[in-house]
Amino acid sequence: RRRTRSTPIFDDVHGYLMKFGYLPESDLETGNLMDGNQLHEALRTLQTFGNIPVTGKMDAATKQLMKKPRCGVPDISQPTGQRRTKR
Amino acid sequence: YNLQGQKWNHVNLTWSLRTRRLDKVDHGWVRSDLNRAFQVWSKHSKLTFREVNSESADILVFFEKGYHGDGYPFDGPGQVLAHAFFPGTGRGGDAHFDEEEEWLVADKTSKDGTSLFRVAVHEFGHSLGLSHSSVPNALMFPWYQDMQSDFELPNDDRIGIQVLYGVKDEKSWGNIPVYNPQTSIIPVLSTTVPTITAVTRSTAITSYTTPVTPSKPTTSRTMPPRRAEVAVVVDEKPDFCNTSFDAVSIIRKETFFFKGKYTWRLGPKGLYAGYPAQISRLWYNLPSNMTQVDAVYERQDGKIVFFIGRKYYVFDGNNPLPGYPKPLTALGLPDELDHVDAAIVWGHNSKTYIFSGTMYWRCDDETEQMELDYPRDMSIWRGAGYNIDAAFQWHDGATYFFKNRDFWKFNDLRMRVEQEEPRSIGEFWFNCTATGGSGRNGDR
Repeated sequence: RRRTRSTPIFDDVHGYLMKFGYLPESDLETGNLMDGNQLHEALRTLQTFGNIPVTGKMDAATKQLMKKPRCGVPDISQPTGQRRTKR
Repeated sequence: YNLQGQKWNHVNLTWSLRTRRLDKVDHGWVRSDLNRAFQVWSKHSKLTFREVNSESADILVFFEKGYHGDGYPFDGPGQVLAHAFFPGTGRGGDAHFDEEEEWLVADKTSKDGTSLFRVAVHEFGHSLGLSHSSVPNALMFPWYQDMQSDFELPNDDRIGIQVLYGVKDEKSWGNIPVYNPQTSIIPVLSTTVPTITAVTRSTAITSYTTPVTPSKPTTSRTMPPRRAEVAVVVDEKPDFCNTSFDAVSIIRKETFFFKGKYTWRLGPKGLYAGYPAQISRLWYNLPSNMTQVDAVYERQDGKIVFFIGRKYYVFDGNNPLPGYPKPLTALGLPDELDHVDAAIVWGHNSKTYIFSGTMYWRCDDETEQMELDYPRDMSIWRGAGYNIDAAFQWHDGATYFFKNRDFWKFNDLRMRVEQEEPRSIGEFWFNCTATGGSGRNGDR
Protein backbone atom coordinates (compact mmCIF):
# COMPACT_ATOMS: atom_id res chain seq x y z
CA ARG A 1 0.00 0.00 0.00
CA ARG A 2 1.31 3.38 -0.95
CA ARG A 3 2.63 5.56 1.86
CA THR A 4 1.44 9.09 2.12
CA ARG A 5 4.03 11.68 1.25
CA SER A 6 5.82 13.06 4.27
CA THR A 7 5.78 16.67 5.27
CA PRO A 8 9.00 18.11 3.90
CA ILE A 9 11.60 18.58 6.59
CA PHE A 10 12.33 21.95 5.02
CA ASP A 11 8.80 23.10 5.53
CA ASP A 12 9.91 26.50 6.69
CA VAL A 13 11.31 29.01 4.27
CA HIS A 14 14.45 29.76 6.27
CA GLY A 15 15.26 26.08 6.58
CA TYR A 16 14.86 25.56 2.85
CA LEU A 17 17.00 28.56 1.98
CA MET A 18 19.72 27.48 4.41
CA LYS A 19 19.63 23.87 3.31
CA PHE A 20 20.25 24.74 -0.31
CA GLY A 21 22.82 27.47 0.25
CA TYR A 22 20.78 30.67 -0.12
CA LEU A 23 21.20 31.73 3.51
CA PRO A 24 24.16 31.08 5.84
CA GLU A 25 23.54 28.08 8.05
CA SER A 26 25.31 29.62 11.01
CA ASP A 27 22.17 31.67 11.59
CA LEU A 28 20.34 28.47 12.43
CA GLU A 29 22.71 27.78 15.30
CA THR A 30 23.45 31.27 16.49
CA GLY A 31 19.83 32.34 16.35
CA ASN A 32 20.89 35.58 14.69
CA LEU A 33 18.00 37.62 13.50
CA MET A 34 18.28 38.34 9.84
CA ASP A 35 16.92 41.51 8.41
CA GLY A 36 14.17 41.48 5.85
CA ASN A 37 16.51 42.44 3.05
CA GLN A 38 18.64 39.36 3.58
CA LEU A 39 15.61 37.12 3.25
CA HIS A 40 14.30 38.98 0.19
CA GLU A 41 17.73 38.77 -1.41
CA ALA A 42 17.90 35.04 -0.75
CA LEU A 43 14.42 34.59 -2.24
CA ARG A 44 15.46 36.59 -5.28
CA THR A 45 18.48 34.36 -5.78
CA LEU A 46 16.32 31.26 -5.43
CA GLN A 47 13.81 32.64 -7.91
CA THR A 48 16.58 33.46 -10.37
CA PHE A 49 18.04 29.99 -10.02
CA GLY A 50 14.62 28.41 -10.37
CA ASN A 51 13.70 30.50 -13.42
CA ILE A 52 10.53 31.89 -11.95
CA PRO A 53 9.53 35.57 -11.69
CA VAL A 54 11.97 37.40 -9.41
CA THR A 55 9.86 39.19 -6.82
CA GLY A 56 11.85 38.65 -3.63
CA LYS A 57 8.58 37.61 -2.03
CA MET A 58 7.15 34.31 -0.94
CA ASP A 59 4.63 34.13 -3.75
CA ALA A 60 2.72 31.22 -5.23
CA ALA A 61 5.35 30.40 -7.83
CA THR A 62 8.03 30.25 -5.14
CA LYS A 63 5.92 28.01 -2.95
CA GLN A 64 5.34 25.76 -5.93
CA LEU A 65 9.05 25.65 -6.70
CA MET A 66 9.90 24.74 -3.12
CA LYS A 67 7.47 21.84 -3.19
CA LYS A 68 9.04 20.31 -6.26
CA PRO A 69 11.14 17.17 -5.82
CA ARG A 70 14.78 18.04 -6.07
CA CYS A 71 18.37 17.03 -5.48
CA GLY A 72 19.75 17.43 -1.95
CA VAL A 73 23.01 19.05 -3.05
CA PRO A 74 23.03 22.81 -2.29
CA ASP A 75 22.64 25.14 -5.26
CA ILE A 76 24.99 27.76 -3.89
CA SER A 77 28.02 26.77 -1.91
CA GLN A 78 29.46 30.18 -1.11
CA PRO A 79 27.81 33.27 0.28
CA THR A 80 29.42 35.33 -2.46
CA GLY A 81 26.28 34.96 -4.55
CA GLN A 82 24.46 37.16 -2.10
CA ARG A 83 27.24 39.69 -1.63
CA ARG A 84 26.84 43.18 -2.98
CA THR A 85 29.22 43.98 -5.74
CA LYS A 86 31.16 47.17 -6.02
CA ARG A 87 30.07 49.46 -8.80
CA TYR B 1 26.88 24.75 -16.45
CA ASN B 2 28.69 25.16 -13.21
CA LEU B 3 31.87 23.31 -12.34
CA GLN B 4 32.36 22.42 -8.72
CA GLY B 5 36.13 22.59 -8.88
CA GLN B 6 37.21 18.99 -8.63
CA LYS B 7 37.37 16.27 -11.23
CA TRP B 8 38.62 12.72 -11.52
CA ASN B 9 42.17 12.51 -12.72
CA HIS B 10 41.43 9.40 -14.74
CA VAL B 11 38.64 8.74 -17.20
CA ASN B 12 38.15 5.00 -16.82
CA LEU B 13 35.92 5.06 -13.76
CA THR B 14 34.45 2.13 -11.90
CA TRP B 15 31.15 2.02 -10.04
CA SER B 16 29.41 -0.40 -7.73
CA LEU B 17 25.91 -0.74 -6.30
CA ARG B 18 26.47 -1.44 -2.60
CA THR B 19 22.91 -1.94 -1.48
CA ARG B 20 22.02 -5.58 -1.27
CA ARG B 21 18.44 -5.25 -0.13
CA LEU B 22 16.01 -3.45 -2.38
CA ASP B 23 12.56 -4.64 -1.48
CA LYS B 24 10.45 -2.87 -4.00
CA VAL B 25 12.39 -3.14 -7.21
CA ASP B 26 14.33 -5.72 -9.15
CA HIS B 27 18.00 -5.39 -8.33
CA GLY B 28 18.95 -6.16 -11.91
CA TRP B 29 16.78 -3.42 -13.34
CA VAL B 30 18.27 -0.97 -10.86
CA ARG B 31 21.77 -1.83 -12.06
CA SER B 32 20.62 -1.57 -15.63
CA ASP B 33 19.18 1.90 -15.08
CA LEU B 34 22.28 3.06 -13.24
CA ASN B 35 24.42 1.72 -16.07
CA ARG B 36 22.32 3.60 -18.62
CA ALA B 37 22.65 6.76 -16.55
CA PHE B 38 26.44 6.48 -16.60
CA GLN B 39 26.41 5.92 -20.33
CA VAL B 40 24.66 9.26 -20.84
CA TRP B 41 27.81 10.95 -19.57
CA SER B 42 30.26 8.65 -21.34
CA LYS B 43 28.50 9.15 -24.65
CA HIS B 44 29.67 12.74 -24.86
CA SER B 45 33.03 12.65 -23.13
CA LYS B 46 36.17 10.58 -22.82
CA LEU B 47 34.77 8.96 -19.70
CA THR B 48 34.11 5.23 -19.53
CA PHE B 49 32.35 3.41 -16.73
CA ARG B 50 32.71 -0.16 -15.64
CA GLU B 51 30.59 -1.88 -13.04
CA VAL B 52 32.53 -3.85 -10.45
CA ASN B 53 31.49 -5.61 -7.31
CA SER B 54 33.85 -3.87 -4.96
CA GLU B 55 33.93 -1.39 -2.10
CA SER B 56 36.92 0.19 -3.78
CA ALA B 57 35.09 1.34 -6.90
CA ASP B 58 35.41 5.04 -7.66
CA ILE B 59 31.68 5.69 -7.39
CA LEU B 60 29.64 3.72 -4.88
CA VAL B 61 25.86 3.83 -5.12
CA PHE B 62 23.73 3.35 -2.03
CA PHE B 63 20.02 3.36 -1.26
CA GLU B 64 19.61 4.80 2.22
CA LYS B 65 16.84 6.23 4.34
CA GLY B 66 16.64 8.92 7.00
CA TYR B 67 19.86 9.53 8.86
CA HIS B 68 22.50 7.45 7.18
CA GLY B 69 25.76 8.72 8.56
CA ASP B 70 26.79 11.49 6.20
CA GLY B 71 25.07 14.48 7.75
CA TYR B 72 22.52 14.74 4.95
CA PRO B 73 19.49 12.83 6.21
CA PHE B 74 16.78 11.86 3.76
CA ASP B 75 13.25 13.04 4.35
CA GLY B 76 11.08 10.11 3.30
CA PRO B 77 8.96 10.15 0.16
CA GLY B 78 9.00 13.40 -1.77
CA GLN B 79 11.09 16.59 -1.65
CA VAL B 80 14.74 15.52 -1.56
CA LEU B 81 15.20 12.34 -3.57
CA ALA B 82 18.95 11.85 -3.70
CA HIS B 83 22.33 13.47 -3.30
CA ALA B 84 25.86 12.78 -4.44
CA PHE B 85 29.38 13.76 -3.48
CA PHE B 86 31.76 15.56 -5.78
CA PRO B 87 34.93 13.77 -6.94
CA GLY B 88 37.41 13.00 -4.21
CA THR B 89 38.78 10.30 -2.00
CA GLY B 90 36.75 8.36 0.52
CA ARG B 91 33.10 9.19 0.00
CA GLY B 92 33.91 11.40 -2.97
CA GLY B 93 31.87 10.55 -6.04
CA ASP B 94 29.37 8.39 -4.19
CA ALA B 95 25.64 8.71 -4.87
CA HIS B 96 22.91 8.14 -2.30
CA PHE B 97 19.26 7.59 -3.24
CA ASP B 98 16.41 7.85 -0.77
CA GLU B 99 15.23 4.29 -0.29
CA GLU B 100 11.79 5.50 0.71
CA GLU B 101 10.99 6.99 -2.68
CA GLU B 102 8.76 5.14 -5.11
CA TRP B 103 11.48 4.37 -7.60
CA LEU B 104 10.45 3.46 -11.11
CA VAL B 105 12.86 1.38 -13.16
CA ALA B 106 12.99 0.10 -16.71
CA ASP B 107 11.09 3.06 -18.15
CA LYS B 108 7.98 2.32 -16.14
CA THR B 109 5.80 5.33 -15.55
CA SER B 110 3.49 6.22 -12.74
CA LYS B 111 1.93 9.40 -11.44
CA ASP B 112 3.42 8.94 -7.98
CA GLY B 113 6.72 7.34 -8.80
CA THR B 114 10.08 8.81 -9.75
CA SER B 115 12.30 7.58 -12.53
CA LEU B 116 15.50 6.20 -11.06
CA PHE B 117 17.25 6.70 -14.37
CA ARG B 118 16.34 10.39 -14.47
CA VAL B 119 17.55 11.07 -10.95
CA ALA B 120 20.66 8.93 -11.39
CA VAL B 121 21.80 10.85 -14.46
CA HIS B 122 21.61 14.07 -12.47
CA GLU B 123 23.37 12.69 -9.40
CA PHE B 124 26.16 11.15 -11.43
CA GLY B 125 26.72 14.62 -12.86
CA HIS B 126 27.68 15.66 -9.31
CA SER B 127 29.81 12.53 -8.97
CA LEU B 128 31.76 13.75 -11.98
CA GLY B 129 32.20 17.33 -10.80
CA LEU B 130 29.21 19.30 -12.06
CA SER B 131 27.29 21.59 -9.73
CA HIS B 132 23.73 22.74 -10.19
CA SER B 133 22.91 24.77 -13.25
CA SER B 134 20.22 27.42 -13.45
CA VAL B 135 19.44 26.51 -17.05
CA PRO B 136 15.90 25.15 -16.72
CA ASN B 137 16.14 22.34 -19.25
CA ALA B 138 19.60 21.22 -18.15
CA LEU B 139 20.08 17.86 -16.50
CA MET B 140 21.88 19.59 -13.67
CA PHE B 141 18.92 21.87 -12.89
CA PRO B 142 18.25 21.17 -9.18
CA TRP B 143 14.58 20.36 -9.62
CA TYR B 144 14.05 17.09 -11.43
CA GLN B 145 12.03 17.09 -14.61
CA ASP B 146 10.52 14.32 -16.65
CA MET B 147 12.39 13.15 -19.69
CA GLN B 148 12.47 10.27 -22.07
CA SER B 149 15.08 7.59 -21.56
CA ASP B 150 16.34 8.11 -25.12
CA PHE B 151 16.84 11.84 -24.61
CA GLU B 152 19.89 13.70 -25.83
CA LEU B 153 22.14 15.32 -23.28
CA PRO B 154 21.26 19.04 -23.17
CA ASN B 155 23.96 21.37 -24.48
CA ASP B 156 24.56 22.95 -21.09
CA ASP B 157 25.49 19.61 -19.54
CA ARG B 158 27.31 18.36 -22.62
CA ILE B 159 29.63 21.36 -22.67
CA GLY B 160 30.16 21.07 -18.91
CA ILE B 161 31.24 17.44 -19.03
CA GLN B 162 33.39 18.04 -22.09
CA VAL B 163 35.19 20.93 -20.43
CA LEU B 164 36.01 18.57 -17.57
CA TYR B 165 36.91 15.40 -19.44
CA GLY B 166 37.25 16.25 -23.12
CA VAL B 167 35.26 15.32 -26.19
CA LYS B 168 34.92 11.70 -27.18
CA ASP B 169 37.34 11.34 -30.04
CA GLU B 170 35.96 8.27 -31.73
CA LYS B 171 32.59 7.19 -32.92
CA SER B 172 32.56 4.19 -30.68
CA TRP B 173 29.21 4.78 -29.14
CA GLY B 174 27.06 1.70 -29.47
CA ASN B 175 23.68 0.77 -28.19
CA ILE B 176 23.06 1.22 -24.51
CA PRO B 177 23.26 -2.22 -22.92
CA VAL B 178 19.99 -3.46 -21.57
CA TYR B 179 19.42 -5.65 -18.58
CA ASN B 180 18.16 -9.10 -19.38
CA PRO B 181 16.03 -10.35 -16.48
CA GLN B 182 16.42 -13.93 -17.68
CA THR B 183 20.17 -13.90 -17.18
CA SER B 184 20.58 -11.06 -14.69
CA ILE B 185 23.57 -9.97 -16.73
CA ILE B 186 24.17 -6.46 -17.90
CA PRO B 187 26.22 -6.53 -21.09
CA VAL B 188 29.25 -4.30 -21.23
CA LEU B 189 30.18 -1.96 -24.00
CA SER B 190 33.27 -3.69 -25.28
CA THR B 191 34.29 -0.88 -27.58
CA THR B 192 34.71 1.70 -24.90
CA VAL B 193 35.77 -0.22 -21.84
CA PRO B 194 39.51 -0.22 -21.34
CA THR B 195 41.44 -3.01 -19.77
CA ILE B 196 41.78 -2.44 -16.07
CA THR B 197 43.75 -4.93 -14.11
CA ALA B 198 43.58 -3.48 -10.66
CA VAL B 199 40.62 -1.77 -9.10
CA THR B 200 41.75 0.80 -6.60
CA ARG B 201 39.93 3.66 -5.04
CA SER B 202 41.63 6.57 -6.68
CA THR B 203 42.73 9.90 -5.46
CA ALA B 204 40.87 12.38 -7.55
CA ILE B 205 41.87 15.84 -6.62
CA THR B 206 42.68 17.89 -9.65
CA SER B 207 42.23 21.54 -9.20
CA TYR B 208 40.40 23.52 -11.77
CA THR B 209 40.57 27.16 -12.58
CA THR B 210 36.94 28.02 -13.15
CA PRO B 211 34.76 29.29 -10.30
CA VAL B 212 35.45 27.01 -7.43
CA THR B 213 32.79 26.13 -4.97
CA PRO B 214 33.54 23.96 -1.99
CA SER B 215 32.52 20.38 -2.30
CA LYS B 216 30.30 18.60 0.11
CA PRO B 217 32.16 17.11 2.99
CA THR B 218 33.95 13.89 2.44
CA THR B 219 34.47 11.75 5.43
CA SER B 220 35.89 8.36 5.97
CA ARG B 221 33.84 5.54 4.55
CA THR B 222 34.54 3.31 7.47
CA MET B 223 32.31 3.43 10.48
CA PRO B 224 33.92 5.06 13.47
CA PRO B 225 35.68 2.56 15.63
CA ARG B 226 34.16 1.97 19.00
CA ARG B 227 35.79 3.96 21.72
CA ALA B 228 37.31 0.89 23.30
CA GLU B 229 38.98 -0.01 20.03
CA VAL B 230 40.56 3.40 19.71
CA ALA B 231 42.10 3.34 23.15
CA VAL B 232 45.74 2.48 23.30
CA VAL B 233 47.39 0.51 26.02
CA VAL B 234 47.05 3.09 28.72
CA ASP B 235 50.08 2.16 30.71
CA GLU B 236 52.40 2.96 27.86
CA LYS B 237 53.06 6.48 26.68
CA PRO B 238 51.24 6.88 23.37
CA ASP B 239 53.14 8.08 20.32
CA PHE B 240 51.68 11.45 19.43
CA CYS B 241 52.58 10.92 15.79
CA ASN B 242 50.53 7.80 15.59
CA THR B 243 47.47 8.11 17.74
CA SER B 244 44.02 9.58 18.06
CA PHE B 245 43.28 11.89 20.98
CA ASP B 246 40.57 11.70 23.63
CA ALA B 247 40.33 15.45 24.13
CA VAL B 248 42.03 18.67 23.08
CA SER B 249 41.57 22.04 24.74
CA ILE B 250 43.09 25.45 25.22
CA ILE B 251 43.76 25.82 28.94
CA ARG B 252 45.42 28.98 30.22
CA LYS B 253 46.26 29.91 26.62
CA GLU B 254 48.12 26.69 25.92
CA THR B 255 46.95 23.70 23.96
CA PHE B 256 46.60 20.40 25.82
CA PHE B 257 46.21 17.11 24.02
CA PHE B 258 44.84 14.25 26.10
CA LYS B 259 45.28 10.57 25.39
CA GLY B 260 44.74 7.81 27.93
CA LYS B 261 46.36 8.86 31.19
CA TYR B 262 48.65 11.34 29.48
CA THR B 263 48.61 14.89 28.25
CA TRP B 264 50.90 16.92 25.99
CA ARG B 265 51.25 20.68 26.32
CA LEU B 266 51.81 22.84 23.29
CA GLY B 267 52.85 26.44 23.81
CA PRO B 268 53.97 29.28 21.52
CA LYS B 269 57.44 27.71 21.26
CA GLY B 270 56.16 24.24 20.54
CA LEU B 271 55.85 21.15 22.64
CA TYR B 272 56.92 21.53 26.26
CA ALA B 273 59.77 19.37 27.52
CA GLY B 274 58.82 16.71 30.00
CA TYR B 275 55.62 15.83 28.26
CA PRO B 276 53.60 13.71 27.99
CA ALA B 277 52.82 13.98 31.65
CA GLN B 278 50.28 11.98 33.56
CA ILE B 279 47.05 13.94 33.76
CA SER B 280 46.86 13.17 37.46
CA ARG B 281 50.13 15.08 38.00
CA LEU B 282 48.52 18.28 36.75
CA TRP B 283 44.98 17.90 37.97
CA TYR B 284 44.65 16.34 41.36
CA ASN B 285 42.14 13.87 42.74
CA LEU B 286 40.81 12.59 39.46
CA PRO B 287 39.65 8.99 39.93
CA SER B 288 42.61 6.66 40.35
CA ASN B 289 41.12 4.08 38.02
CA MET B 290 40.60 6.63 35.24
CA THR B 291 41.78 5.31 31.89
CA GLN B 292 40.95 8.39 29.82
CA VAL B 293 39.17 11.72 29.85
CA ASP B 294 36.34 12.18 27.36
CA ALA B 295 36.36 15.95 27.04
CA VAL B 296 37.99 18.96 28.64
CA TYR B 297 37.33 22.67 28.29
CA GLU B 298 38.04 25.91 30.09
CA ARG B 299 34.87 27.63 31.12
CA GLN B 300 34.50 31.35 30.55
CA ASP B 301 34.93 31.92 34.29
CA GLY B 302 38.33 30.21 34.08
CA LYS B 303 37.26 26.95 35.70
CA ILE B 304 38.41 23.78 33.95
CA VAL B 305 35.82 21.08 33.31
CA PHE B 306 36.68 17.41 32.78
CA PHE B 307 34.17 14.92 31.45
CA ILE B 308 34.89 11.31 32.38
CA GLY B 309 32.20 8.75 31.61
CA ARG B 310 28.89 9.67 33.20
CA LYS B 311 30.42 12.32 35.46
CA TYR B 312 32.00 15.72 35.16
CA TYR B 313 34.56 17.43 37.38
CA VAL B 314 35.20 21.15 37.77
CA PHE B 315 38.68 22.38 38.70
CA ASP B 316 39.94 25.71 39.92
CA GLY B 317 43.49 25.49 38.62
CA ASN B 318 44.88 22.16 39.68
CA ASN B 319 42.38 21.48 42.42
CA PRO B 320 38.87 20.08 42.15
CA LEU B 321 36.02 22.18 43.43
CA PRO B 322 34.07 20.68 46.30
CA GLY B 323 30.77 19.14 45.35
CA TYR B 324 32.15 17.46 42.25
CA PRO B 325 32.05 15.14 40.43
CA LYS B 326 28.44 15.45 39.44
CA PRO B 327 26.49 13.22 37.07
CA LEU B 328 25.94 14.42 33.50
CA THR B 329 22.27 14.57 34.33
CA ALA B 330 23.01 17.51 36.64
CA LEU B 331 23.70 19.50 33.47
CA GLY B 332 20.36 18.47 32.03
CA LEU B 333 21.88 15.81 29.81
CA PRO B 334 19.83 12.63 29.36
CA ASP B 335 20.23 9.74 31.75
CA GLU B 336 21.12 7.30 28.96
CA LEU B 337 24.15 9.36 27.90
CA ASP B 338 27.23 7.44 29.03
CA HIS B 339 29.87 9.89 27.84
CA VAL B 340 30.39 13.11 25.91
CA ASP B 341 32.75 13.35 22.95
CA ALA B 342 33.76 16.98 23.18
CA ALA B 343 32.95 20.28 24.87
CA ILE B 344 33.83 23.72 23.54
CA VAL B 345 33.12 27.37 23.96
CA TRP B 346 32.29 28.25 20.37
CA GLY B 347 34.07 31.43 19.35
CA HIS B 348 31.30 32.39 16.96
CA ASN B 349 28.84 33.16 19.77
CA SER B 350 30.73 32.36 22.99
CA LYS B 351 28.21 29.69 23.89
CA THR B 352 29.20 26.34 25.35
CA TYR B 353 28.48 23.25 23.26
CA ILE B 354 28.55 19.60 24.28
CA PHE B 355 28.88 16.89 21.62
CA SER B 356 28.07 13.23 21.97
CA GLY B 357 27.53 10.68 19.22
CA THR B 358 25.23 12.17 16.60
CA MET B 359 23.84 14.95 18.78
CA TYR B 360 24.92 18.16 20.41
CA TRP B 361 23.63 20.45 23.14
CA ARG B 362 24.09 24.10 24.01
CA CYS B 363 24.70 24.93 27.63
CA ASP B 364 23.53 28.04 29.42
CA ASP B 365 26.61 28.97 31.46
CA GLU B 366 24.61 30.89 34.03
CA THR B 367 22.22 28.11 34.92
CA GLU B 368 24.62 25.27 34.00
CA GLN B 369 21.74 23.65 32.19
CA MET B 370 21.28 22.60 28.58
CA GLU B 371 19.13 25.02 26.64
CA LEU B 372 15.69 24.24 25.31
CA ASP B 373 15.49 23.02 21.70
CA TYR B 374 18.48 20.77 22.22
CA PRO B 375 19.82 18.23 21.45
CA ARG B 376 20.15 18.80 17.75
CA ASP B 377 21.66 16.66 15.05
CA MET B 378 25.36 17.19 14.51
CA SER B 379 24.90 17.34 10.77
CA ILE B 380 24.71 21.14 10.97
CA TRP B 381 28.44 21.07 11.75
CA ARG B 382 28.81 19.99 8.17
CA GLY B 383 31.82 17.88 7.42
CA ALA B 384 32.76 17.20 11.02
CA GLY B 385 30.77 13.97 10.98
CA TYR B 386 29.41 12.05 13.93
CA ASN B 387 31.18 10.48 16.90
CA ILE B 388 34.02 12.97 16.98
CA ASP B 389 36.94 12.50 19.35
CA ALA B 390 37.55 16.13 20.29
CA ALA B 391 36.76 19.73 19.38
CA PHE B 392 38.19 23.04 20.46
CA GLN B 393 38.69 26.63 19.45
CA TRP B 394 42.32 27.45 18.79
CA HIS B 395 44.23 30.72 18.96
CA ASP B 396 43.34 31.55 15.36
CA GLY B 397 39.70 31.73 16.41
CA ALA B 398 38.72 28.77 14.27
CA THR B 399 37.04 25.64 15.54
CA TYR B 400 38.82 22.33 15.03
CA PHE B 401 37.27 18.87 15.06
CA PHE B 402 39.39 15.79 15.69
CA LYS B 403 38.54 12.26 14.74
CA ASN B 404 40.84 9.25 14.72
CA ARG B 405 44.23 10.54 13.55
CA ASP B 406 42.83 13.38 11.45
CA PHE B 407 41.29 16.77 12.00
CA TRP B 408 39.22 19.36 10.15
CA LYS B 409 39.35 23.12 10.43
CA PHE B 410 35.81 24.45 10.59
CA ASN B 411 34.52 27.66 9.02
CA ASP B 412 32.12 29.06 11.60
CA LEU B 413 30.38 31.45 9.23
CA ARG B 414 29.77 28.99 6.46
CA MET B 415 29.11 26.20 8.95
CA ARG B 416 31.17 23.64 7.14
CA VAL B 417 34.69 22.33 7.21
CA GLU B 418 37.12 24.40 5.19
CA GLN B 419 38.48 21.40 3.35
CA GLU B 420 36.60 18.18 2.90
CA GLU B 421 39.80 16.17 3.20
CA PRO B 422 40.94 15.83 6.79
CA ARG B 423 44.53 16.60 7.70
CA SER B 424 46.87 14.52 9.80
CA ILE B 425 46.99 15.53 13.46
CA GLY B 426 50.56 14.29 13.82
CA GLU B 427 51.85 16.18 10.82
CA PHE B 428 50.13 19.49 11.54
CA TRP B 429 50.21 19.76 15.32
CA PHE B 430 53.39 17.81 16.11
CA ASN B 431 55.47 18.20 12.94
CA CYS B 432 55.61 14.46 12.44
CA THR B 433 56.63 13.19 9.05
CA ALA B 434 54.26 11.04 7.06
CA THR B 435 56.37 7.94 7.53
CA GLY B 436 58.08 8.48 10.84
CA GLY B 437 56.65 8.81 14.24
CA SER B 438 56.91 5.65 16.24
CA GLY B 439 58.90 5.76 19.39
CA ARG B 440 58.75 9.54 19.71
CA ASN B 441 56.84 9.75 22.92
CA GLY B 442 57.14 13.44 23.32
CA ASP B 443 60.85 13.31 23.99
CA ARG B 444 61.63 16.18 21.66
